[in-house]
Amino acid sequence: EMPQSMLSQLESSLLNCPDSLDADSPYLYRKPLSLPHPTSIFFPNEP
Amino acid sequence: TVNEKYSLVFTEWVKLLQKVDIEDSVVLIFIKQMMDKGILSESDNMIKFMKCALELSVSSFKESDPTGEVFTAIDALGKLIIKLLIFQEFSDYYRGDFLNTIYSTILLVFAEDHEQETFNERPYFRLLSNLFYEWSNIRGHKFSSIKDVKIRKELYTFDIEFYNISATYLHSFQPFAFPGFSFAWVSLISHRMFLPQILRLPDKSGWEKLTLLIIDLFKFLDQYTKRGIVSDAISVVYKGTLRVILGISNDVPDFLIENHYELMNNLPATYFQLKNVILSSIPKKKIVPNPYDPNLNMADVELCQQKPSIFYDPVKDLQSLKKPVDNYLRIPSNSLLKAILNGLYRTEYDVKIGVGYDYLSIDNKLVRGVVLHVGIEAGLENERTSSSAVFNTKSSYYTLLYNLINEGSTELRYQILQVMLEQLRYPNIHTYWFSYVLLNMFTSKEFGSNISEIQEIMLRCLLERVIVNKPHTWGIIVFFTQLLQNKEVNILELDFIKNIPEIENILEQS
Amino acid sequence: FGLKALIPLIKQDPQGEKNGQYDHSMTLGADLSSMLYSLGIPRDKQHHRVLDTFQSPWAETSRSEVEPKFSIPDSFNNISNVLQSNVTPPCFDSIQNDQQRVALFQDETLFYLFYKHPATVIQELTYLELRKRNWRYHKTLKAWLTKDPMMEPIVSQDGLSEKGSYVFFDPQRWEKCQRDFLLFYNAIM
Repeated sequence: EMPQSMLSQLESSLLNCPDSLDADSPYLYRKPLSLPHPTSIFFPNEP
Repeated sequence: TVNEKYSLVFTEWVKLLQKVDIEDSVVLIFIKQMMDKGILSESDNMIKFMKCALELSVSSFKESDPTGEVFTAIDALGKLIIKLLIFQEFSDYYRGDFLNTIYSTILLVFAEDHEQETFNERPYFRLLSNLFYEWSNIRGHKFSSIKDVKIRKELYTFDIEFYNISATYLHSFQPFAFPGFSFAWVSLISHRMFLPQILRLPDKSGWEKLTLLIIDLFKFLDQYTKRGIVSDAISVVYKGTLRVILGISNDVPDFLIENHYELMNNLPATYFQLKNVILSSIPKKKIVPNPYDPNLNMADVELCQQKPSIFYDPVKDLQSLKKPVDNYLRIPSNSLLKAILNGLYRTEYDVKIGVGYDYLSIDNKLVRGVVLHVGIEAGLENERTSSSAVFNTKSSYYTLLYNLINEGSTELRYQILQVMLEQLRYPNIHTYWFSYVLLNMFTSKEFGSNISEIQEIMLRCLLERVIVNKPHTWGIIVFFTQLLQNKEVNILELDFIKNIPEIENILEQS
Repeated sequence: FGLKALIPLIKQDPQGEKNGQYDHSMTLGADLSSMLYSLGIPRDKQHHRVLDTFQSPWAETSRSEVEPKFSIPDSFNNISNVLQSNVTPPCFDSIQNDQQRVALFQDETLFYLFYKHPATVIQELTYLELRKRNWRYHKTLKAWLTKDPMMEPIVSQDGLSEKGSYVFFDPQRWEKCQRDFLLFYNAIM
């Protein structure tokens, strides 16, 4: 039988399961194409 | 303190990577300065530094706003490790030692953290994912992105070792040891920058370690797949496993084909569908005749003359049975048979949850080894001499299996027949030969009063493979058709069939 | 080891499952079509490798695509004069100085830059240029549209809207498409 402490750890692992975003390429600094600028609030704000 | 100093240096490294490109010369200068100060050049210091950097990165993850960038420090650490792995002067010690040291250090920090309430698998997953990602990136086109010719050659030679060392450490991180990492672990062994690469290393150099990892997973599932309700977490692990195996079956079916023996040795006994998925793998580019064609005859299928490839020779597992089996195949004798029979019994019960049983008294691995070895030898003989030498109920290959079944206990009969049916896979000589053996046994007059039990067990093992959801193996379908169509035994008239209406119904419909 | 042991599986008795028999999802398994479909087996009626773009062992944690292995040949890096830039890689830092460069871009390039770089100088620059080319940005649809030259719209009685035929640029499908539309003047900019 799985001991209770082990079951808790397993369930915690399920809860924190990494997803595809976690497996994606690491964050890399890249010189941005353009400087930040305040644009209209109506423009899309997510690329 | 030393730790505080190392924390400052690592923090500077993280900040640096947020301001400049990783290929910027400033980055190399920073690393050089770390080496000049002895932080990275002396092994003890390097371990202390890495330990400190990892602990800091994990803390940073835990304290970061979960909606923001939580992996900044971990990503920076991954970059540093890879830079060092590639560009260090490995004169005093070897690149493999460095990688081992890094992994050991990660394991140390991880193991301590795993026991805490606050443990979270994600930063460790991220770090290992990053290492796989970075390595996968640079190894493209034989490491052509590395300008230095000497380093490029070294890395190319090191490639196989990179994956095998990584696999060795993944084995240490397995769910039995660190249940709090289980889901990250399954995600890592199936990572797009690890699994397809280790599957495709030249000369199958990664297969042994990969099989070990899959066996780790199967053993974990086996341990906690109890009768009755299986816990949600285990159920989810199972689904992930199934999905990964389906992926392997699609991309590199040869891996499952050639390693089926070891996988079957460790697959939980009640996992009928997963068993079928593994055994249904067909080599790429093989066009296989329709198994449902009632006129199909294996004798006419050219593919059925070819020997299947086997990566792990089961003869290695036969131990003290190797000699008696090989001797029997040369010259059958009763004393050899007795020796083999006795050798198959275990000294202790094996707790094994199966359908209809909870423990076994016969060594399943040895049975599988013996049966497959006999099949391999029969296949070799078929090629060496002629098919009449092996497709022959008087041949020693047939008589060995026949006698083991005839003399054996109910359990032994079950195990042998089940393992023989496992060999009914895609069209090849083993599928063909074992079909021949099984069909002859089913209709044999030689078993006397034992025939009823043997037929029932054979049908039981066969139905295990067909009453489940698809896929169904080619060989099983063809054999099932042959059995249903055979003129010598009317299955529906058998007493034990008539006594079980549910089974009778299925067979009538079939 | 006989046939009777299979009866609980054949009957699929849910009571049996609770009474300490077998978890059918593992013994009998399930229909694998949806799992195979989520894996991309097959995709576009063809056989493809799936492990190279494998997102996660579970469909539930495969919410996004993952970057597969790829390499960029050296000759593709450090190409000079991309996007009319003197600097490599290109950059857009000034509304005044960079307007002329932007005027040389095709419509699609403008749309690409507009959607790809929110809250930046280039988003503003492309907005200004598209307006010069008689495209208007719809605030709610978050899409660009222009008048269909073949049709004259009908202005409403209250002068607040017009009904007509317009060419929209759809950023999801990345193509221009013609639509009949009721356009409110306060919705566009």
